[in-house]
Amino acid sequence: INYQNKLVDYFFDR
Amino acid sequence: MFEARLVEGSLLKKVMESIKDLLNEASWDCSGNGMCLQAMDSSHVALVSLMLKSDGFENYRCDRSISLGINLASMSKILKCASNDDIITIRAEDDADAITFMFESPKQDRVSDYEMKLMNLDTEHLGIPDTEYACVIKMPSGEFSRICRDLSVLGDSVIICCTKDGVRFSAKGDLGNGNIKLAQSANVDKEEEAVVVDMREAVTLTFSLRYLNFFTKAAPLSSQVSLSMSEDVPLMVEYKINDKEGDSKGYVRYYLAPKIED
Repeated sequence: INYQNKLVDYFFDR
Repeated sequence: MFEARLVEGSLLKKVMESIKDLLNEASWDCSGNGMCLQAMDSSHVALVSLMLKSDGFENYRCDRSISLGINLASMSKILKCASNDDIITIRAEDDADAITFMFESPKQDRVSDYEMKLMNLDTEHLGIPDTEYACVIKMPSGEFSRICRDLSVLGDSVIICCTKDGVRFSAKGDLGNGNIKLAQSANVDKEEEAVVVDMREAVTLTFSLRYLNFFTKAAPLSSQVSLSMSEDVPLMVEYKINDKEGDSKGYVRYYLAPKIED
């Protein structure tokens, strides 16, 4: 199955 | 005081249509450069980053930067009260707790104004790193909408495989599977109908079609769409907003985290 990643895994919290 | 007058009011109507199904509420960050909005959907899987540049407005006054917290469903309902050929003026006092929209018919024989309460939103903004993408695909926006719609018949994910020959969109599910291959356009006579693949290295990524079908709501804003991809990096889908002369008035960018086979 495909696991849906989250954007916070890639973009940084300011 | 903030006041912005947009002669092509239909542009703001289209912008609202492009985000209202994806986002519930967001802040319009208004500054001298223009109106910006950045927000993630509730599941933090997709992000919208849009800008309407100040020089795209007939007149634009922003005494100091302000952030207008908006319930987008409400703003969308109010903008539905504007005709496509209305001139739209947005106004908010600096210490405002409300925002005003004024719609003027071209003959100025019908002027309506609507006031909407503002919300206090903590604008948590994510830092989007500048990325040199491995692949950038430019294609007609209608074509991309069609691909996303057709493939969602088959499954909830699309595999986008970009190579030097072109780009292939694949989906599979209980019903079966499907592939749509787009070749790089040979003769680029009509720029906006061309498929152009700028590939530094081949990339294959999997994305949710549900979100891509939200993104394609922006297609009326631009005849072209660009898909930017790198391995294990969110997809960027960009609809540029240009005026008739082709000058940039802004953009609507969507970012979508990939799905990982585990």
